[in-house]
Amino acid sequence: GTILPLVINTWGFENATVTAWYALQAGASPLDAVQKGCSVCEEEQCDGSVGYGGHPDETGETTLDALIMNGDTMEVGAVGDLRRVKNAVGVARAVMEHTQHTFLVGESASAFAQDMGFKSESLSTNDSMKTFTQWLSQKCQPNYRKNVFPDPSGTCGPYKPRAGVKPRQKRGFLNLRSHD
Amino acid sequence: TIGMIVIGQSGQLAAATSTNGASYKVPGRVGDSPIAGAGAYADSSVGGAAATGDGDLMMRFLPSFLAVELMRSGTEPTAACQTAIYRIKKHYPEAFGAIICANNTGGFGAACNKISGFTQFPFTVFNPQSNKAQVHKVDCV
Repeated sequence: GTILPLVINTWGFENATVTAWYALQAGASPLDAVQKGCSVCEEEQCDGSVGYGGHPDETGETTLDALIMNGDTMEVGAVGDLRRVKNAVGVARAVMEHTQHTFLVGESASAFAQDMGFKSESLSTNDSMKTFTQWLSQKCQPNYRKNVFPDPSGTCGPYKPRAGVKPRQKRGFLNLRSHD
Repeated sequence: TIGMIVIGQSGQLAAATSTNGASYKVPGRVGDSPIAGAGAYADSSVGGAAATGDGDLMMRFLPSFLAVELMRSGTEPTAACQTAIYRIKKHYPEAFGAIICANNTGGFGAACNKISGFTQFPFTVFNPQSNKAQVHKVDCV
């Protein structure tokens, strides 16, 4: 039998689930509900893997990726490498609603977000800067570079390509809290 | 990362993801989350799926699209999720990845790839049966 409505999400992010559910109960569309649910995780920085202040890149900056998809119309809005805007899923929704495109990235996505009225602010926090500083002090380990010099397994960049590319190399580390 | 699927009373479906990606990534790196068919996929005539894990690997297999297409051909959500994971596992046995699947009648399931330190995957469900947000755990395959 049919058991609807349904809200389901990855990981144990219950506040996001509850928010989406009650949005539906209040008459919101599934599209609005799913956006609200994900926005809660962005505000709450769910397990450090969502929203501002988590998982800095090699330069210490936090960047965000998000997507929203309407299963009725197959419309999609997405942003990648979004900088200085906290509400990434909101910007993804704006891509869907205010462009004929699907996916905007990087600085241009941030400029688009600003044009659409989203606030521009740093995504760094004391925690993310501490994480970054520790990484620098550990000779930039772990490190996603390969086939470069200096050796990325023990030296920070800048890096240049190394002549000769080794065949497929096993990924050398795993951080179960660092997920997409 | 959060990946979420919402299905309304009459089967209208939406999916979304949001993440800050991998720690210490090379600047400019984007994971699977914002890629339709990879991080999530939704088709109200069938169902939806959302994946999580190592986005650099997950995005190579479009697991969410695959799971939805399997459900389109009648596969149950859990089996669809498992097949999507097996497709990745075949090439990357050590891949960190999980996926949730839901069909448009409210059936749902999940799967994950069993690796050291990751043997169960939690996901959260709210439907009329649970009447509250309930965290489920699935054993990884």
